[in-house]
Amino acid sequence: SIYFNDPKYPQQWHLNNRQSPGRDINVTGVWERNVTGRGVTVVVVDDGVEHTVQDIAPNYSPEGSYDLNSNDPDPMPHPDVENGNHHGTRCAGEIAAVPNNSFCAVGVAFGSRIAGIRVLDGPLTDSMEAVAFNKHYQINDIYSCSWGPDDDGKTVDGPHQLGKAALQHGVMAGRRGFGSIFVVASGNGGQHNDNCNYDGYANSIYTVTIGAVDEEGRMPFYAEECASMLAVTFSGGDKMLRSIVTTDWDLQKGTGCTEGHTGTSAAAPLAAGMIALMLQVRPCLTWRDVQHIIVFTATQYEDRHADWITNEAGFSHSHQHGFGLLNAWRLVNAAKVWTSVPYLASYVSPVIKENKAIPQSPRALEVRWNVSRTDLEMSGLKTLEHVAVTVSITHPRRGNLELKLFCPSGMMSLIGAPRSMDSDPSGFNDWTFSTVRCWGERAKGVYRLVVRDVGDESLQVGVLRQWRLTLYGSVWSPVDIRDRQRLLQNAMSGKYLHDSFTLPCPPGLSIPEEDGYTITPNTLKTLVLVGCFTVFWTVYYMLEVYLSQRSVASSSACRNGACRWPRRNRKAREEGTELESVPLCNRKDLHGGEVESTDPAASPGLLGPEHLEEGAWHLALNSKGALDCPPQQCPPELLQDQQEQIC
Amino acid sequence: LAEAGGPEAQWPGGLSWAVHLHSREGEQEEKTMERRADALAQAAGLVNTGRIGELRGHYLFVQPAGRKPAMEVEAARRQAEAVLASHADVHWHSEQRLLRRTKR
Repeated sequence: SIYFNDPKYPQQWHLNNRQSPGRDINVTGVWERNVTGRGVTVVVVDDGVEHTVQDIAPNYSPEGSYDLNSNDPDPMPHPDVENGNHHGTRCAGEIAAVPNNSFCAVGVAFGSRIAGIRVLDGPLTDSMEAVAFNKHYQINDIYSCSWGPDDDGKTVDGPHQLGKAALQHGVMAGRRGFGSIFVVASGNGGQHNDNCNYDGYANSIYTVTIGAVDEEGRMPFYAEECASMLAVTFSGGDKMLRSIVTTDWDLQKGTGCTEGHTGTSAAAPLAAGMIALMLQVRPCLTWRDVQHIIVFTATQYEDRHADWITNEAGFSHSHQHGFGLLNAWRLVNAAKVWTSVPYLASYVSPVIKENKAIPQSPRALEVRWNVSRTDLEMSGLKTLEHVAVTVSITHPRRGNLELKLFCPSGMMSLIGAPRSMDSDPSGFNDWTFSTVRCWGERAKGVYRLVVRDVGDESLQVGVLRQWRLTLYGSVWSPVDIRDRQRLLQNAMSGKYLHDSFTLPCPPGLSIPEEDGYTITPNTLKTLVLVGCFTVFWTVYYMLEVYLSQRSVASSSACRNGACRWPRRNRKAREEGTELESVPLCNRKDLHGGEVESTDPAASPGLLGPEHLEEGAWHLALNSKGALDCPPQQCPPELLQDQQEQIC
Repeated sequence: LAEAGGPEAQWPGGLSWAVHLHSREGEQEEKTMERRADALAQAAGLVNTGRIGELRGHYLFVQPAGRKPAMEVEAARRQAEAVLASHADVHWHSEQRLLRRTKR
């Protein structure tokens, strides 16, 4: 029953696929129930957002936006030589393009507000990233980040100290304490055998890592396998397959609409939009609740090339597709009935010193660590979420290394995939790998780390120096997990997705934002210039008045005690050729009689301008010639009235 | 005016350090910490541009504006590093470098 007059909506197959039913995000039923992302703000952290485009302007949130490259509040993208600064605008359109405006496309969460943080169009430092991740974090609910370190198959990088601190601070204090939701694209390094576990943003426990599938449900050529990927959604594939239709910028060669948005860049904003729908129906979902709901509701689907394995908790995960396809209907219905997961419990092992040689394949080095009931007693940790391993390894060619982690259940995660293009000789220095494949499994038991060298025997042997195991999870038991799965299954009919059913939500914390620099330098400069200008003219005018008065006072008429102030020329006053100033004087008739003011409030003897009617103003000061002339020599037009000001 | 831009107005091409100060017991006021940061920056020959985003206790110090020859810049870097590395108030510090980030 959903109809939009947006001309490109029929081509937005990812929203409603008529050619291949089921190969879309299943969102139309959600829209029919008036869930559109209302009340939620999503911010695109990218190269800018052209918020003046027709499809974005009505949903644009200036309060959540900023430009960190130019240091001003407006994240408009700047035209560039490569015509490349359209990226953020395209991502924004996927999320919140306005429907039914007869223009271009429709966003997944078209009722939400969309903001932009421009940070990629210029030099980027750790501190700038940290500012971006927490910018307006009480206004912005979801941060969509379709970028990361190079996907060249040889980079190992992620957020540095400040970026990590900002991500952690965001999930602790953002969104009134429920936690900012950070959505990241898993990466486009598939052709280089890249793996998102070498990307610290993608394998962070604080981020929702999203990969891509094409319209045929297959892993695109650019997609990366990854043990820490949560889920996938649709994007473009090879040349024969359709890409994502969304808003474009209209600067340079842009037209305001594109049919060519692709990559994992296009997938992450769709996930962000679906999360916005979730937050509309249940605003108090925490950052961990969102991850849990994705794990519980993502759907495994037929793909012979994917290594789907069902873990001990009943969740199926593949390195190619995470826990499967995101499904908006399932996500929103699950969110509607979701009660918060218990506090985050964690266990950190001691640093385990090994200093053991890493043998050539097929042999492997296996090290173990037993996590006992006693180890977990203090935290209460029972079932797992993320499992992380921090390693230090020396090796002459880093890409030859393969690392596998086995949870107590036997579930295997390829956390460090070999990369043929990575010839770095510095090994791993406290690099953290992670996996989500053991989600929901029991935490207690023996964890095995298996490391081997898949490269050339002629190289010097590598050494596992030390490693450390970190478990994240909750006090939920396996029974609790199964109960929750049943609860969600019961909700999938949609019977709870109406306004008369709402679980109570706590109000959240009131966390003030740091606003120390609300005045930007440009504004400050403008104010200073205006101030200087004002001061200059004030001084000038005061000097002019003072000098004019002195000049009159020094004339013979004034020395005799009667200054003649000729009547003002009204025409000249209106034309602005005369200054308006009225001295505080008695009015005195030319014949010498004092004229009392009829205003009882007027102080005796002194009348200020406020006590004079406009027409009764007898101007004191005009041209120099009038001041200098005694009455009998003044031009007649200056002596029109019989009443004069006598100072 | 450039200094008043805060940590958002970064990277005019000069040196900059992120510094995390130890928080003192009972120290609640942001202003007190800000003053300590100012004093520390001055001691290191730098200018405190303010707190980094929402990270309490984290400040960005930059080199004072103005073109300097390379040798002077290097000397300033060494001085700043020496001060920050040894100062009792500094929990952690790091010179800011450019990051490579790619759209996906």
